[in-house]
Amino acid sequence: MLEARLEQSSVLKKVVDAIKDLVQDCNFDCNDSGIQLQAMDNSHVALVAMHLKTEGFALYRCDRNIALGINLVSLQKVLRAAQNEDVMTLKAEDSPDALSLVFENSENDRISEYDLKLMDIDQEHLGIPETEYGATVKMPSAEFQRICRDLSLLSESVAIEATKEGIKFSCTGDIGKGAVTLRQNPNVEKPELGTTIELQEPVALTFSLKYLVNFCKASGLSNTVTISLSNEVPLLIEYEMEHGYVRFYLAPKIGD
Amino acid sequence: EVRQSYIPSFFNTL
Repeated sequence: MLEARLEQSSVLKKVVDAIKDLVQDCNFDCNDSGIQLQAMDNSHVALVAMHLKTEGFALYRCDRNIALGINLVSLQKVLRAAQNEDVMTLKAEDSPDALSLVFENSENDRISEYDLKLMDIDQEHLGIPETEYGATVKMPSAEFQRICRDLSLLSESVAIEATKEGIKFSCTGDIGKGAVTLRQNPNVEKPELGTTIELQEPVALTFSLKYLVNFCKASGLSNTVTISLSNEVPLLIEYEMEHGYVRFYLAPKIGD
Repeated sequence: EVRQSYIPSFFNTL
């Protein structure tokens, strides 16, 4: 059986908010490393991988691996009843047909109990190879979100080039073209506001802006975002949390 | 002309 308690309901609320527009039905795999999720969007262009590690839970007990088949829209309806500061306890039996969610407010004078019906979702699991990326860029998540939104008004695709000068996002569309170049700027006082680039080799790839704008919904999870690129492999966009992460992989657009 | 590639061609099913 599973029993997992989060001090702050906002952790799960924010994660579900970040991925609910990309995937609809997915398995929350509960095991002794915590709660994990991996799912592709319907068109198989993007993959999201999430991990809430055991250390992030005030209490975590999972006797055997449990897959919780959940419709994220339904889960979000239940999570709306939780205040961000409520303590949230998730409970499920082995091979469960429902997930119990209990929200307790900090004054301890309101306790809310919900049961969410579970689904049978047979989703194949994909192997994500460890990759030495050609370029790894760490930057403010708000900055990345602004760039993706601005360029998505001009074009459907963005070319991302990482060189030792910096990282350049450029696009061309019917109304014209645009480009944003960020230079390495560590910002020693406030590292989370800086941009750092680790370059093993120059990289140039093209991606769909619609997906990048979608991924940026996760910006509330972290002040910074890490973008990892290598030629000919999917882009990795990672939002780190204190005890876990949400990662998005996006397949590139390939020129003939 | 660029065309979109797909995740399963990079990550194989376990």
